[in-house]
Amino acid sequence: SRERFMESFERIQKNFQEVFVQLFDGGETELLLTDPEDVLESGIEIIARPPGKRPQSITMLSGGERSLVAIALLFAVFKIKPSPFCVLDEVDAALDEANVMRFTRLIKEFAKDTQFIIITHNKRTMEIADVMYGVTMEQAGVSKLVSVKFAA
Amino acid sequence: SRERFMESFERIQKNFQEVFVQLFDGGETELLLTDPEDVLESGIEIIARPPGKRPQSITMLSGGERSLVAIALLFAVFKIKPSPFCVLDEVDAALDEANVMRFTRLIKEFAKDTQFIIITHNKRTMEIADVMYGVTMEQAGVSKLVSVKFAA
Amino acid sequence: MHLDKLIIKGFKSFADEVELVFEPGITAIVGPNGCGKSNVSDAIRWVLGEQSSRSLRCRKMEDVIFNGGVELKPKNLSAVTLRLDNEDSILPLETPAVEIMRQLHRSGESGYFINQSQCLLRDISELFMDTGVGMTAYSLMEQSNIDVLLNTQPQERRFLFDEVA
Amino acid sequence: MHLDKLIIKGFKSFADEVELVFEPGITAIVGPNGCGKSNVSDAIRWVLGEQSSRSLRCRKMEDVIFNGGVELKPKNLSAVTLRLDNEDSILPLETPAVEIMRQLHRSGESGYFINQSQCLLRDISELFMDTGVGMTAYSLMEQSNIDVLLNTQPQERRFLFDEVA
Ligand SMILES: Nc1ncnc2c1ncn2[C@@H]1O[C@H](COP(=O)(O)OP(=O)(O)OP(=O)(O)O)[C@@H](O)[C@H]1O
Ligand SMILES: Nc1ncnc2c1ncn2[C@@H]1O[C@H](COP(=O)(O)OP(=O)(O)OP(=O)(O)O)[C@@H](O)[C@H]1O
Ligand SMILES: [Mg+2]
Ligand SMILES: [Mg+2]
Repeated sequence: SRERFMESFERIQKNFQEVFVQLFDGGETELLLTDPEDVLESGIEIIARPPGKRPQSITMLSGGERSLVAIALLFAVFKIKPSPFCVLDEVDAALDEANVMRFTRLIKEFAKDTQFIIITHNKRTMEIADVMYGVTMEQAGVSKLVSVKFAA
Repeated sequence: SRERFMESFERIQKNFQEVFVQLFDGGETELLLTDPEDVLESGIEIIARPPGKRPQSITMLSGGERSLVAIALLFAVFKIKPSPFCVLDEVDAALDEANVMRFTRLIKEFAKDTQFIIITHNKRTMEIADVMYGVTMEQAGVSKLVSVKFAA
Repeated sequence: MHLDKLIIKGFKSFADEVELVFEPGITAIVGPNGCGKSNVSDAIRWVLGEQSSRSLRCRKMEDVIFNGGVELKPKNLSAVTLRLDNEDSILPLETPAVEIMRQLHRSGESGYFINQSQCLLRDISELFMDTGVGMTAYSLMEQSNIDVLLNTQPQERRFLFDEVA
Repeated sequence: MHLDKLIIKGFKSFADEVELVFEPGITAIVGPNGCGKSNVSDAIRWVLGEQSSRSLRCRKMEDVIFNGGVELKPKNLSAVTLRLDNEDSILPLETPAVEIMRQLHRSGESGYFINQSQCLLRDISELFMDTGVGMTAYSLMEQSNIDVLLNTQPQERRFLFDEVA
């Protein structure tokens, strides 16, 4: 069971590094076990080195950089245990335009095997949707749907 | 001292209601003492009723609505104990365009007595600035300033 | 397996019945603050069996039932139906589509249904076991969960890793 | 009283000296993710005497010193200077402008200065007492503090109210 955890831990590490590089356009990342002696109870530390910078704990990263790290970690796990569908709720909120573009490129790649439902306020993210639903509240307090379907 | 707390509590309540109405374009809000018997130790509950909806605890509000409530509360306190300057770091991140406009209107009103330094990614928020500084990182890992000053 | 259709009625701000049809690709949900987008995500979690009212931003499960608008009275029943395409037989059922439904009445009476016959919550969990529908898909759903994932103690963060191992 | 000028050198990502001139009105700070905007806000908190490295997103105070880039070596000194306009005499000093400076050397040696003469942290706190520069101004500074304010327990939230009372 210790072997099983370490095996999946190393697979996540590898995927995390790959997705990180896609989202940061370079750089490196590392997942550290805070207690390598006690693998089944140990905490997991995240060290990230965006391109051009030195490695640091994720606490010192910016808001947008932290979003990218969280997305990279979730997708790293996702690659191992894919879900047939995935709902993202405004995970792009803190990203600048260049990072939203890298994020959308990542989504399009994962969308080959996974159905995505993405809640967003961002116009660039909306552009990669096959179908778009608008939710409105014309009548006080009551949600209604407006479907804005795109041609294929 | 109990009187002193209650007096400032009621002033905050009144300001909170006023700023809330400006940011939500209507609606009502209420601050409740969880333990009215022990005013100096009691917690403070926030009930908000956006226009058209029924009053509810802030846990059920949306991301953007929560941002507006937090901004209203901070400015309610601000009105009582104004600071000569105020730094806002991406408090508009979760707001849609209509709410950013209400937010900027509020800032312009407070800007008569308070100097604001606003960090933002939002173009509408940038529009109310008298001066704008761009921060860049051309050299790896080193921040530089580019001043984009506007004519008065 | 992919989501086919989601029907929401009486759940949170969806007082009247609303139907979303999903394609296998990418669906975007957009709209102003407070209009109900995250509530759609909550509806999917809820019909899949979410038991934590807190993760649905509620104090008690009854709070998911439409509690009225300024002009509209509260509803007494919340019902969400999720239809999944099962052409690839990932779900352990014979039908090419599988429909799950969850209801909650204000009286507290609640029900789960698979293909329109009543079942237990456990049957819904077992249906999705080994399909990958679970914690990871869920952990991607919450608004502002970026900070949750990164602000947790290194000790708590390992749930994501244990889930996979 | 308003902020006049902020000079940052060796603090966080500002390896080289940078000077921001503020007008009494509204100043916007913009730029891509990770370029240093929040670090400007941290610099203002730091020079005003912030003691909590955690609220500056650091593990120890030494972390505020520029720790190097891929091609650049770390610096050994962080220095931030804040000049405030004092024409309205809100600050209890005679001069029409007041300059506060804070330094931290990697050796651990640190210094506070008011109008270029060394002083204690306490002198900086007393300088700003009753001017309104404090918790409330600070609580508006942190990125993602919206959730902090609203997610706190009703019990913790009262700090904001106690501050004013
Ligand atoms: N049981 C309920 N009955 C009626 N309205 C409810 C109920 N539960 C939640 N709501 C309302 O739904 C609204 C929140 O919707 P939601 O969180 O989906 O917004 P959103 O579209 O995600 O907005 P944002 O862009 O700000 O995140 C709130 O205004 C809340 O009052
Ligand atoms: N002591 C230090 N030395 C060098 N770089 C540092 C130091 N402390 C922080 N940084 C770097 O500063 C960057 C963060 O800057 P900051 O938080 O100001 O970004 P930001 O402009 O606010 O971005 P965002 O829009 O994403 O919030 C991080 O990449 C971090 O690595
Ligand atoms: Mg939302
Ligand atoms: Mg920032």
